[in-house]
Amino acid sequence: GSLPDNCSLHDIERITQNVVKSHLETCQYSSEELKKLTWNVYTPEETRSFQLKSAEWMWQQCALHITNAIQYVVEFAKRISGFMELCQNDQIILLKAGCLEVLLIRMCRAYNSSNNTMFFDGKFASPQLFKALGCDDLVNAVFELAKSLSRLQLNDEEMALFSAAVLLAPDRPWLTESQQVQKLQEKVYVALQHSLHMNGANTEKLDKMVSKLPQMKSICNLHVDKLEFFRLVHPETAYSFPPLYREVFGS
Amino acid sequence: KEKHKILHRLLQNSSSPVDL
Repeated sequence: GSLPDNCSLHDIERITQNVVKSHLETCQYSSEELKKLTWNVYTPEETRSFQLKSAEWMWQQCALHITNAIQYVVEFAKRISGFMELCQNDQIILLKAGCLEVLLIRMCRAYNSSNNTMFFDGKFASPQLFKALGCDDLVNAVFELAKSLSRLQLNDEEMALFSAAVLLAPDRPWLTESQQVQKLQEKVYVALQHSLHMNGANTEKLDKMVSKLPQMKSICNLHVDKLEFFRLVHPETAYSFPPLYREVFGS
Repeated sequence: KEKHKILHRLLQNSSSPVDL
């Protein structure tokens, strides 16, 4: 389609390169590593032993993995041109509100749709492995999203631009310079449209990506609800979660 | 700032899990 008047083709290519490079440099696992590990699946016995763990132990493990992954998303954000020029308040707001959504997009790289397993702590795990968490609905929602995202078969460029567009959301509450964020998001969005167009993808693909946003938001809300409930039942364990996890998802 | 001191620190420091 037509480019916005303040966005030349050269701009678009520069933005695309920057965002894709930032994404590839800050992925915890490369596509090759994940491919190698794809068939490294937890055995039924191993799955059973996870299921028999305490809720506290399992929540602690997941909080640790999410915290580790968040640091990579922070690094991704820092490398997106323009992000560090935003005021500190807005950088924090965008990361607090968007880092889990970006993680959910990235997670589909670690999802194997042929056996409905997700890479977790060294091997690929089925949803049942997470039974001890006591939030099957959240776990199933995450697997469902990963399944539907993986069906879109996003390439690295599309995933990078989609992640950046989701992160640079101007409608996050308490933003002080939302217009600046909107400008950044618009450019990334145009770059994404351009990338899809150049790859011969039809407009439906972008619509399908955008249609996942409500699902992602509801998973993020469900996660906070489950965490609040867990914190009521196991306050000491919740307090021992990594400080960054508490900072990002604390009320 | 106090409430988000770790995020602030991550945003400020140049070393990152990726470099480590």
